[in-house]
Amino acid sequence: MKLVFAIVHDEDGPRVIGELNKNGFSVTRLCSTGGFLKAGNTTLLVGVEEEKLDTVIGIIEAKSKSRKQVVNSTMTPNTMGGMFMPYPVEVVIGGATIFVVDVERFEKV
Amino acid sequence: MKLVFAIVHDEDGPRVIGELNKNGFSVTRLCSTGGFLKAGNTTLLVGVEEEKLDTVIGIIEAKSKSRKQVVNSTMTPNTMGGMFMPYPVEVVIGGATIFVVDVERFEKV
Amino acid sequence: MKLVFAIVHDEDGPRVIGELNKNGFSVTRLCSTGGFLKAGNTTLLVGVEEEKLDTVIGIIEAKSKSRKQVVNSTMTPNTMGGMFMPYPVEVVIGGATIFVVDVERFEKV
Ligand SMILES: Nc1ncnc2c1ncn2[C@@H]1O[C@@H]2COP(=O)(O)O[C@H]3[C@@H](O)[C@H](n4cnc5c(N)ncnc54)O[C@@H]3COP(=O)(O)O[C@H]2[C@H]1O
Ligand SMILES: Nc1ncnc2c1ncn2[C@@H]1O[C@@H]2COP(=O)(O)O[C@H]3[C@@H](O)[C@H](n4cnc5c(N)ncnc54)O[C@@H]3COP(=O)(O)O[C@H]2[C@H]1O
Ligand SMILES: Nc1ncnc2c1ncn2[C@@H]1O[C@@H]2COP(=O)(O)O[C@H]3[C@@H](O)[C@H](n4cnc5c(N)ncnc54)O[C@@H]3COP(=O)(O)O[C@H]2[C@H]1O
Repeated sequence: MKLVFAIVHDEDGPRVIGELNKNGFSVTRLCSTGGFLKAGNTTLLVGVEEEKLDTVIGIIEAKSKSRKQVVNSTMTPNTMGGMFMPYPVEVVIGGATIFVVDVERFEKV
Repeated sequence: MKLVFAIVHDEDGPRVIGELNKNGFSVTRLCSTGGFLKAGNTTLLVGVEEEKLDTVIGIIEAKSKSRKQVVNSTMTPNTMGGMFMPYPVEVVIGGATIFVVDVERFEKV
Repeated sequence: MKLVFAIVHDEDGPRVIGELNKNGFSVTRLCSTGGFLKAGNTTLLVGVEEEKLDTVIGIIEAKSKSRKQVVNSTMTPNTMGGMFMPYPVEVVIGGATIFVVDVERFEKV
């Protein structure tokens, strides 16, 4: 058994969950926020048998898309010589960030 | 050290947490939603020494109970011949779904 | 790749996230609640390469501080002879509680 943590864009959340459920997979959705853009995103928890892991990752990949966002960068590195002029910076937010950890024990009680 | 992720029904959350605390265990509660029924549920995080793992799982099992819920199934399989008549379906929601992962390093700073 | 779960006090959350981001680390913030004090706290998720793990833990430690809180203890042990007089008890809330788990597979799709 593996536990998948997938961080997807808020807009992609429902599509990814729906497709996983349609294929018989159970999903738990945790509300989360991105550290950098401080915008809401969605962290999905999916417990899945090892032999189905590729299928789950394939579904997440197919249903979540990357997008560009322009932000006012206040994280200007010091090289600006101390001048704190926020200026627009384009940030690419990936489709999904996926971590897979091994499950030592699984119980449904 | 092991990290327990336990997904329990919202109504069982406080009872499970109270009993774990009473037995000296620390618990963190994450707000979560079930992917399928879209209803709120509770995901508990419990870091616990390996030799106490059975006790923690026993407490979660004792304090969370399964229940039946009738839902209007919109996930009708295609065998309905394309007719999209939602009809009531009984879904059993288990007491708790528990994943245990190994902790490589634990720090309280 | 390692996945760090760090539970910090709500007030320390933004400082810890800001410092991690400034050092080039990505962070996801999950909203959470402490089981015992029932107060909101912050659970941070940080996926990090093994050789940078000490740096991430160092930043979390430096930016989160422990504090004392007085609570009305309703968890009085039975030794009070059944009298249920809640009385003020001082509880020390640590700076951060950190769990590190191994990541078997990491994907950005
Ligand atoms: N310190 C930093 N310096 C410069 N640019 C930075 C940065 N931290 C993040 N970014 C950029 O901003 C995007 C949004 O990051 P955010 O932290 O809001 O939202 C992130 C975060 O919630 C999560 N995430 C990504 N990598 C993570 C990791 N290693 N650990 C934990 N969460 C991660 O996935 C969301 C999307 O990440 P993605 O990489 O696609 O897209 C990131 C990345 O392109
Ligand atoms: N492997 C796993 N990985 C991650 N999270 C997991 C999980 N197994 C269970 N969960 C979590 O536990 C809740 C209760 O699951 P349970 O299997 O008892 O009860 C489930 C199950 O009886 C049924 N169900 C879930 N997904 C289904 C699907 N794809 N097809 C048919 N029935 C489904 O609906 C009930 C409620 O599901 P819901 O998603 O709302 O809520 C789920 C979900 O949040
Ligand atoms: N092994 C673990 N697994 C999962 N989460 C963990 C954990 N250890 C700590 N946490 C999380 O970190 C928060 C702060 O814990 P700390 O041990 O510093 O500070 C704790 C501790 O000093 C005390 N405490 C917690 N549980 C207790 C219990 N069962 N009996 C007596 N004191 C307790 O109350 C403070 C606040 O606890 P609270 O539960 O509100 O909030 C906890 C909880 O959300």
